[in-house]
Amino acid sequence: SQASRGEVEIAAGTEWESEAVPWSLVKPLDKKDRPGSLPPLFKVLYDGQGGAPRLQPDSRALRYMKRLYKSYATKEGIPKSNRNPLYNTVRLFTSCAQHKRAPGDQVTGTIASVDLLFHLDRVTALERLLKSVLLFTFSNSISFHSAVKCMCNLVMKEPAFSSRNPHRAQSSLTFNSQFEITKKQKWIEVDVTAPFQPLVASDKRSIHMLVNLTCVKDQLQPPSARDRPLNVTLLVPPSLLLYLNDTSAQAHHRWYSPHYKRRPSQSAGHKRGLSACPQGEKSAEGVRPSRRRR
Amino acid sequence: GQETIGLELHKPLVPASLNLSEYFKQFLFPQNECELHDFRLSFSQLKWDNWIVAPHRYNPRYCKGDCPRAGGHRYGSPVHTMVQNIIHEKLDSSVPRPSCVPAKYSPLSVLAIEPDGSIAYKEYEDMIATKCTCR
Repeated sequence: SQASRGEVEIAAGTEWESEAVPWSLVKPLDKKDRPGSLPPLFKVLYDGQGGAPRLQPDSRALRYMKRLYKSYATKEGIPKSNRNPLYNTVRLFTSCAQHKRAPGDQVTGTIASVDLLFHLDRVTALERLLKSVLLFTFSNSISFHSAVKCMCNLVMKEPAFSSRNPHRAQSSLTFNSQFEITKKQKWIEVDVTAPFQPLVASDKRSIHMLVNLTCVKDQLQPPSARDRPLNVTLLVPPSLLLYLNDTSAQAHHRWYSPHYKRRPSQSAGHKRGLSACPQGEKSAEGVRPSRRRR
Repeated sequence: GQETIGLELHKPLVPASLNLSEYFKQFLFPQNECELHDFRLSFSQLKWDNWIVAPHRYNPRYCKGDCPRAGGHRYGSPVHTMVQNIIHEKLDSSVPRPSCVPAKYSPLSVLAIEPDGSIAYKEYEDMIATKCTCR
């Protein structure tokens, strides 16, 4: 496939030549030569604007993504074969505005409900959403004496003023998810693929939601430990993790690379697994026929 | 027959005129034959470390060297490569010799900070040369 792709690019003549140019950081190129649809990495290489001012990310979020990187790639940046082949992009967004709506209740451990707004402008049209996760962490390291059960309640809101229909009442979609915080757990991932799928698929550029987190102590605990208040207000307002499949030509598609061989039995199981997450099936099927045609 | 065997054993393996080093030269590959070379760079050298968080070191590797006349056996070159060589040598030297270029690549995982402060883990295709060919 490499040779054929190489031939196709060489046969493309001028188009390929203009693609080859982005790497020439030696001479700045004037605007007219710049090809339109280059992914962000090449645009920056092309413009030499690596130094463009950037907002600094949240340090805890950066720590989490560095840990994710170490589990997905080697020190030299070679992707490891142990991760899910369906996604080749993971994006972490921190909320732009967090307003605490109601104070937390120490006894039941309800966190102040938090109003979150995520701007998803960096998600490109060629990136298919496969999984969405709300990522909670604690403002400082605390350890529980035993497991804690939590309920996460999400109320998705229309943006305060939607230009399309300014008079439409704010609609909201409620979503509940239960999970358990074990001792010394640093990160809590709450899968919110279901409520996010329609929003991201409808190409929403920002998502507004209310998050309530109620954590109750495990009733099996000895009475003495039970009356110690559960200080969940130490939870930092969550970040949003999107697992995506970038279908652009420059992105690495693991299931097509010769290195990634699936055993027939595994591929059958793989198909069954796909039915568990229809989005993955759609995007994978969606990608496969076009690539086969090409 | 013992005498003949004795005589045979004393016969020199290589013709006296051709000394050993000359004899073996015909089996050595040219010193600077087309092959893969390393080029380790860090994104801080390119001043991109303010937005590329990982990897710290990146070795895109590159292909360099002369293409042997019979490229097919080692480089998977098409017959066209040999034809181009013959044209260069016998018909028109303005036609260039075949070039030593990458034939296969591997992807690279990048952790980058986007302008809006979000963080992206992405895998880019064809970022590291893994095999050379003559074309």
